[in-house]
Amino acid sequence: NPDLTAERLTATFDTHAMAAQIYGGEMRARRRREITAKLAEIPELHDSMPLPYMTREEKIMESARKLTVLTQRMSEIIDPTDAGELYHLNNEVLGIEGNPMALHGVMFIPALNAQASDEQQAKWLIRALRREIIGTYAQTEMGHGTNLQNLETTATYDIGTQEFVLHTPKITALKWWPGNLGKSSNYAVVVAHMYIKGKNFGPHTFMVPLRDEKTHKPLPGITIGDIGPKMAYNIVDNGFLGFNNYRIPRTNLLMRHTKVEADGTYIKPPHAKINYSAMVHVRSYMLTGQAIMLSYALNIATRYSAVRRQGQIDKNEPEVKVLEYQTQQHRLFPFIARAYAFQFAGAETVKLYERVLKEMKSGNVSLMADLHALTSGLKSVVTHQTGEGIEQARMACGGHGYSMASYISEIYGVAIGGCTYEGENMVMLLQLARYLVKS
Amino acid sequence: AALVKSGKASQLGPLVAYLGARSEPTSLIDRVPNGGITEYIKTFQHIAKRQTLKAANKFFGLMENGEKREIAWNKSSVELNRASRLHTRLFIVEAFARRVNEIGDITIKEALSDLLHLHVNYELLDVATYALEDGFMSSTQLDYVRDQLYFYLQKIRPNAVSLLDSWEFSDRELRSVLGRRDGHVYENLFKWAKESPLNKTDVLPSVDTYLKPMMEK
Repeated sequence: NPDLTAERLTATFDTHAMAAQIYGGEMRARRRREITAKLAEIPELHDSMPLPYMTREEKIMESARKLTVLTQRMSEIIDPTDAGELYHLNNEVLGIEGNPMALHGVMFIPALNAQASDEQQAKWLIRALRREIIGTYAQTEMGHGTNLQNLETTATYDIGTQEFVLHTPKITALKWWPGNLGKSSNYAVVVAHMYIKGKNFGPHTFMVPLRDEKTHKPLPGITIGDIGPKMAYNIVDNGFLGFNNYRIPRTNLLMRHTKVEADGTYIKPPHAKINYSAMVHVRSYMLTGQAIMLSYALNIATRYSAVRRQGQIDKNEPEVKVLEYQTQQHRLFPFIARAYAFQFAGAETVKLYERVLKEMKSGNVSLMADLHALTSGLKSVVTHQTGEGIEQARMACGGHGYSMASYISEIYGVAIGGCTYEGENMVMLLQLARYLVKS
Repeated sequence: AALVKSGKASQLGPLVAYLGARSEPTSLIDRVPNGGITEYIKTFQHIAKRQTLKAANKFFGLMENGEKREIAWNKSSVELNRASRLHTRLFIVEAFARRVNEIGDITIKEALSDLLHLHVNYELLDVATYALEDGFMSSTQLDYVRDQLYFYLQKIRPNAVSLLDSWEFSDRELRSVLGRRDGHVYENLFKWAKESPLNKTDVLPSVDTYLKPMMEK
């Protein structure tokens, strides 16, 4: 398209060099391009038809098909131990609408990494990495969302059998929303209030088998299923989960930081802030994910605005690109700036997180509270402004933005999911406010 | 706020240190030569700090007047959330500025610097009320900010498509007919429409089953 080519000729910089800034180095940017080129040669990893034309079941089937091919061929395309390469591969092949193992990679494995003891990691983490089991992270409940203190699921320790008895006493206690919980996962890291000898020790995490490993049928005592279609993200089978006095061994309590001995003795974590680390980790990475989705929408809208000609600024001149209108520029360019700002702020936050993790290992937790508060605010502001930006991008495309051919409504739906998952935005802002007031 | 009020600003964490720092009586945007981004950052710090102290004062004041802590918190929560937003937006601006400052490549630095200027002007206009209400900024300074915004919109215009190309998303990843890299939008929109499952047949079963009988009655 000559109009778009003309746009590219006016640039004052090299886009590969800019990509290196965006992705944290020339090597990373080059690897992304190599992965993209490699994928172009593997038709089994391409969408077999446009996703918007598929039903939810067809999309899930298509995604599982590609996931299987990916599992077989991943190591010839990327270094599977490199999280950045894996993220890019997933975006290209599986896309943003989710996949049957979306939570396995971003929540289940990190939870086992952070909270399982060495022996527990040897037992479960290796199997999870080999994809012999599929897992998720089940914290949120129907009645109280992610409000940890008011979760209703209980894990009561039975000293006689050395088992925890998991129970959801009423409908509101059902785990509700966890991704891939409904139909795909056969294990979950479950958060429940732990009771020993009648005393509540607060929320703790347990490794819980949900389905028979051979038949994939739910185990006795487990009620499980999909919660139904959502605004977007419909390849993910967000699920519900109930326990009817369901028993798991004592050793299924994740014991890297806390322990319960056979006689019911409770050993508490070395410092309370340790539990912040998983939340800070996810929220730090969320920022760059949001930046990517904002730039998806802006890419679509800005390119289209350079192709679309409508109306005249000067009556003696031909129709102009809609990108020439100041209103269109004002609608899009500040969000281009925000996308870059979010990407850079996200990268800085990830670095800060890595520094805090190192310092925590040597017992210094001072920066964790600072960062925990900041990431609460960042997650909230960035998801909100990303949603605003995507919506502006959609409207900048006129009527065609409303068509699924633009794909913007799916991007919008997925991005604004972030306003509520990992902590609802208002609650997150109040968490940061508490810290500011203390300061 | 509590640490600042009790004179213990030295105990503030690094990300909230600005709460204990002194600020100029008024913003120096457009008031000093080569002030640039620094004066914008100082302005964001001023309004974030002021809002935090204001929200905290409301909260502490309600408690001093006998409200229970939880009730006082709830009655202050909109102002508190405003403080949180300003704190967060300040961090984003600072992180953006730090990053641009680190870049060596001149053409990249200039393009990103233009974006950074657009960002700070747009952000400041969005939160200008906070800077105007205590006279930290004047309406003439605000006009300057507005002019700067329009200047940078125009300056960025030739780079707009390339700033987005730089994210290097393939068409496979974008999954958008409208956002195709080659710009061949209209012919592909038509191709896409023809793939609609509704176009597999000329007459839909819903017409045969319901609409035709209704029209024939």
